[in-house]
Amino acid sequence: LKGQRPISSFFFVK
Amino acid sequence: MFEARLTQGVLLRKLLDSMKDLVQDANFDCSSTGFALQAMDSSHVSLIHMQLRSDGFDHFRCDRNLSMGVSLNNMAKILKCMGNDDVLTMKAEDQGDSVTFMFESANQERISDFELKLMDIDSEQLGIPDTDYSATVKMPSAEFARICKDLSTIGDTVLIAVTKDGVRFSTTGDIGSANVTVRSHSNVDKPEEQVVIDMQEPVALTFALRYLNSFAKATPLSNQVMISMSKELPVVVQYRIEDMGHISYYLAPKIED
Repeated sequence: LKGQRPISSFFFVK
Repeated sequence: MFEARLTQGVLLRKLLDSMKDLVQDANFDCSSTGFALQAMDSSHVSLIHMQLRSDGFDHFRCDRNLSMGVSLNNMAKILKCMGNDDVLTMKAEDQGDSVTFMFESANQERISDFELKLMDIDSEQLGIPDTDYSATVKMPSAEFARICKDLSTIGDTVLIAVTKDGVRFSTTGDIGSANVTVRSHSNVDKPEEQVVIDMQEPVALTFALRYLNSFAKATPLSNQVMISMSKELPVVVQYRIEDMGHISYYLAPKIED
């Protein structure tokens, strides 16, 4: 999606 | 063996209705802690995290951790067959390939069971760090839903700005612009109508209204919604489910050009 970071980039993979 | 009984079965139907538009297939994680789900929407812009604690159920048994992959749409279709006052029991075997939903009418005169086939779904679990948010707004969930819906008639995105004076929702579009400001106020007699703003510092972020409108599908679950924001971090839109848990939605802010 334009102008939006993927949500996963704000969190960490368990 | 997993077995969970919920007197207010309708609660699970409301939960499914608040997730199925964003997420197609997801794993429900059953453990001794409770019944939980974490999933990203298909465009990976938002994240849903819902949790019902085991002690909120009338009966809860989970011998070993179980991940039940389901089509949320199909599960929602089955839960639509449940009466509004029915008691719901979910059952699944440890190595089984299905989950059974049993609906009991309040007077015990009608008992039905629906079996839903499970699916294998690959999903990575994301860790959500604890964050001290710059601002947290608690407001009536119906008011938040109305604002998101109303602003969608004008624009695609909303700027949510929290100051000590209140929280302002603004949008602009081809036909014009709109602002709605909600001020903090308390109501001792009707706590569900109060607006509480807890602000460490002013914050203003822009979000896609399409997602906020999807989150607002959770409105029937709670009278109040809690919106937490910090600069450049995803907003958290949380609906608390009384005595049981919560459903929280995380949405990344729009990046300024």
